[in-house]
Amino acid sequence: MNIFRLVGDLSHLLAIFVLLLKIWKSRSCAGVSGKSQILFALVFITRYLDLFTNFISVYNSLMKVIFIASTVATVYLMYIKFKATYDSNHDTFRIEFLVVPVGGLAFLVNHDFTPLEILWTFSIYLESVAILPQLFMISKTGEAETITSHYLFALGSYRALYLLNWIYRYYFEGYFDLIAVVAGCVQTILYCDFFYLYITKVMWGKKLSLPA
Amino acid sequence: RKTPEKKDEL
Repeated sequence: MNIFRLVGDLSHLLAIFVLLLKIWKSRSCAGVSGKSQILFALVFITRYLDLFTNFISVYNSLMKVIFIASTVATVYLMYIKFKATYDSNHDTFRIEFLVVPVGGLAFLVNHDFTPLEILWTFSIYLESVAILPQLFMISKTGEAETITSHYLFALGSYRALYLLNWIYRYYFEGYFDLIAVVAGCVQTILYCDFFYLYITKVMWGKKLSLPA
Repeated sequence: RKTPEKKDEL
């Protein structure tokens, strides 16, 4: 464990709880893409099946359980409890256009052709693009609530911090996972446009709105 | 450079 990974994990955790708290406190999930949340739930469930097969540490297992539970809770709040506030007519990204190609790619490009490894690879690929429905929704409505942009900033920072972690691990531990690194780069690149808007607007107290 | 068999990251 190094500082980049720890801060990355905490940033990830913060993102999920910022979103949960926003929905819970405002009793509304307006402006949040339910499709991205379903994809994240799928990401965690397919990646953390190894909870049952190998034990790393209490920290590792605990975080996995928290990630799965909190994301499933977000999906529950959006699609059941606060369904009336869900902005479905702006959340029109077709997730099959992500899930199907990513599934195919996981079958073709993986470290090992075993069920758990293919699901892990699927999860890594899917995570890299899972935010697209959310970004698509913001581009459709042209704006995002400030709290939603804080969520996105924390979520995007997590993978960027993991990139630093992989550089660190490559030099100091000889660790290198090409699949994770390539997917992590793709994931971070997708946030670049948002990071720019966040830094130039939200950090200066302005609302995130897209130029017309 | 090797990919570890056990995945210790989240």
